[in-house]
Amino acid sequence: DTLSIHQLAAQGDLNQLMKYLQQGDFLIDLQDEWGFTPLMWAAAFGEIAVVKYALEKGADPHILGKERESALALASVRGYTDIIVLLLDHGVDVNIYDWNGGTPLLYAARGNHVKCVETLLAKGADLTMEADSGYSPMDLAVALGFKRVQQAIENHVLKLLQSNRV
Amino acid sequence: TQMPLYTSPSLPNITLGLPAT
Repeated sequence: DTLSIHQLAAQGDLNQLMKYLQQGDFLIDLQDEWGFTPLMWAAAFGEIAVVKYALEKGADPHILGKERESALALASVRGYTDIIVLLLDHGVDVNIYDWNGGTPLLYAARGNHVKCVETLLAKGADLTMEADSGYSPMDLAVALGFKRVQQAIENHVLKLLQSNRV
Repeated sequence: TQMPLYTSPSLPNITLGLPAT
């Protein structure tokens, strides 16, 4: 009974979360001390049922944490592709960046999440955006030896080149 | 029984441990 709405979201406890929200739907966008909403906690821990429910309840997927953390970036760190698709379908910016100069694509590449990289690229992620340290998604893939991520980026570039041919 | 509390999510330093560009 004492768990916060953020903990309930992270733990995927949909029943308790629904009970909590009986106090008022506005609580769905309640921010914790880091500025994180229940949706952000659920996205970070891969709790897709909670993400779906929160979005149905009108949770705002655009809210950023105190260091510009986004639900999309948090899902990308761990490679939760299905959550990424849901968030993008709700209109979040695929190229949102944070204090680190981090974009969802950079986090997905850093984590070797190939499917996630492919999805973000297909949804228009900018592969030229670099982290503050100057690393692009391709630089990361090469530096870390993530061949499949490298290949996914190369395939995307080839597609772009082909579609630009007159 | 109550599940343990989850620690706050965070975004990692992307280039930690990588050589400078």
